[in-house]
Amino acid sequence: SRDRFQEAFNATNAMFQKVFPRLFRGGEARLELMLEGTDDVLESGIDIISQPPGKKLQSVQLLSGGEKALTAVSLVFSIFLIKPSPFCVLDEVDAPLDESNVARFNELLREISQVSQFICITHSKKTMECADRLYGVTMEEPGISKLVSVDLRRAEKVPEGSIIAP
Amino acid sequence: SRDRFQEAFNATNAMFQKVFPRLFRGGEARLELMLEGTDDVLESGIDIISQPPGKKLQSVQLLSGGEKALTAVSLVFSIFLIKPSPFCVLDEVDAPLDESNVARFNELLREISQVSQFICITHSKKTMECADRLYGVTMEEPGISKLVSVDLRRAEKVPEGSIIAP
Amino acid sequence: MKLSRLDIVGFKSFADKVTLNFSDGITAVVGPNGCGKSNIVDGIRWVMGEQSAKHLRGGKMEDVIFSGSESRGPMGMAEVTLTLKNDGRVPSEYANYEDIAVRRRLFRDGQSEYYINKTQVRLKDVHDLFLGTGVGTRAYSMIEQGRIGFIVNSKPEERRFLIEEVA
Amino acid sequence: MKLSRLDIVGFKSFADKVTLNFSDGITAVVGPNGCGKSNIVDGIRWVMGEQSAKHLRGGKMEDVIFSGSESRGPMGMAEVTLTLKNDGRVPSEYANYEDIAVRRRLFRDGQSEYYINKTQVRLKDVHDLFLGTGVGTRAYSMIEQGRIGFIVNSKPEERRFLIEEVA
Ligand SMILES: Nc1ncnc2c1ncn2[C@@H]1O[C@H](COP(=O)(O)OP(=O)(O)OP(=O)(O)O)[C@@H](O)[C@H]1O
Ligand SMILES: Nc1ncnc2c1ncn2[C@@H]1O[C@H](COP(=O)(O)OP(=O)(O)OP(=O)(O)O)[C@@H](O)[C@H]1O
Ligand SMILES: [Mg+2]
Ligand SMILES: [Mg+2]
Repeated sequence: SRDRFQEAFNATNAMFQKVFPRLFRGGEARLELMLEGTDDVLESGIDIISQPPGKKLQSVQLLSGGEKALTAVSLVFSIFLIKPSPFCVLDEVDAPLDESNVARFNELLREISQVSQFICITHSKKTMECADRLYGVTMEEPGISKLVSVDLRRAEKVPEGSIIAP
Repeated sequence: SRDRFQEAFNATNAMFQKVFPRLFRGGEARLELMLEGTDDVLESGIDIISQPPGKKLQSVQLLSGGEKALTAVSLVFSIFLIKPSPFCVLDEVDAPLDESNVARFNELLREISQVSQFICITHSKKTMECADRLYGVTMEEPGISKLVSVDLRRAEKVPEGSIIAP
Repeated sequence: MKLSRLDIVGFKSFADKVTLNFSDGITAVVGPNGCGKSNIVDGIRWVMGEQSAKHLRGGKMEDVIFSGSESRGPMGMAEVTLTLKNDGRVPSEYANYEDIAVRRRLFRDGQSEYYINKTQVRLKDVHDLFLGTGVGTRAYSMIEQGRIGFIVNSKPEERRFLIEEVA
Repeated sequence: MKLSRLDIVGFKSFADKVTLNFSDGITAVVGPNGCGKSNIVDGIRWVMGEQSAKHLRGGKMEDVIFSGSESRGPMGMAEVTLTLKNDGRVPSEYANYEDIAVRRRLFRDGQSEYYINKTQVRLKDVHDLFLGTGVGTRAYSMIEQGRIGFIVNSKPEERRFLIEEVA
């Protein structure tokens, strides 16, 4: 199983090196196996090297909140592209991102959603607009959650005054 | 110093019970001293009881991300009103909040800013609009931060195409 | 295996039964703070066999049963049903089913039941069903609220599980 | 004590000197991801005497010195100056000053200097200056990015410090 681990690592690393520059519009990133005190890959740690465009190579800890979120999304999407899981649930992962990074995130999300189903919880209007189906959760009766559904493919863009339009 | 601690606790608790319903438009909250295994207040823990409007009393852990953030902001603002510190720095505390909670947060922020200076880092246009002075940070030269300043009191609302308008 | 529908009743803030139908592509869930969006994610983790109440933001597992509101009393049972469409990538014993409905129930007295297509099964059967598909409840396929930065902030040895899931 | 201005040079991503003038009320800081907004907050904590590099998202304290970019080499020194207006609520030895400028410098060789109104002082003097005003670097008056939920998620005994700051 050491071979399988190494193979999975190599595949993930190769994909990460493709997805990261797509999301960051440049820059580069890679994974490194940390074999501190052991030469057994199954005991190793994984180091993330992330270098946004125009910046010097630094430890991931110095990245900003949005850069960390986008780096993590690049890694999750990379794993998804190698071993697509039937579905993926993302709960407000776009919250730390600014408008241009939300747009890039949505672009890649649209692409990967051809392969897997996504359930995306979001407060961002841009992310809502790129969904195929939209559920609004309301608590008109205090403390009791109800659902309102809108199928975006057929429906007009959510009208401004509707229950869904925030 | 036990008396001072008890006094500070009572004052904070009383203020918290006023600020919380302001931010949540109803509901109630309070602090409780937890004297597990000791009767010395200086060793005690502080429990937060938070009940948003229309909901049953539950542990704070069950609150949503936005409700937790708003409860924490109520507590920080309460402490501020009792012992105003010269200034306060808030780094994207409005990120988990939906539009109507951001508006309530801004309303109270405006009020408290009569007493203390606030430095607010935000991505929300609504929060920007209620500031007295606005600094935009840019990285036109990759990796190097520069500042652009706009004094909102005099300036028109930030023009759509300008460097600041996100 | 594709997601086709989710039914929730008596779980967290969903006192009345609600149903989500999933299509291909992206399903967005929106709404104000505290309305119940993340409770839907908790419902999915729960029906897939999540055993830690803390992971569902509760103290004990009974915390997932609707505990009442201003206008209603607490309920006695929580039930979530996740219906999947069989697209060929399922464990062999389910190969003949077109739909696979996984159901979990919990009663106030602590009794809990699992069903697959209306037949009562053990927790292990539910875990086995999902294990081969890469959607284990801890894996990269469910990112909880506020946890996206965790992957980058965690220690290198904590990230190993990501690669193990792929291997 | 009121904030009047902040000067940063060579600290984190601020290679060239920048100045923020603070007015009464609210000063908003905006900009895209990674542009340097939270670095300003780190600069304020640092000049007020923060001793933990980890709290400034670094490994060692030298990580706060500008380490270079695509077009520039690393710098040898980081310097942040926070100028305060004396509104009467300052420790007695500073009562006669209208402005109080606190400066901190760090050189690559690890040497660090503190100044109050151009006179070199010890770290303890900087701490004493801020201690009485309620703006200690750990207190309720500086909420870092992503930490707002921490107050509610932390254990009851971890919240005691909030009341201690008020006492
Ligand atoms: N067992 C339960 N019975 C009734 N209500 C519950 C139960 N468990 C949780 N809740 C309620 O559910 C609400 C939280 O819902 P949830 O976390 O899904 O909100 P959300 O829509 O994700 O909001 P946000 O946008 O702030 O993240 C809380 O107000 C809590 O009181
Ligand atoms: N010593 C240093 N020298 C040069 N650049 C640095 C240094 N320390 C940090 N940086 C850079 O500063 C950037 C982070 O800035 P910061 O955290 O202030 O962003 P931000 O504006 O808060 O973004 P966000 O909106 O995503 O939170 C990183 O890209 C990092 O590379
Ligand atoms: Mg939520
Ligand atoms: Mg930041």
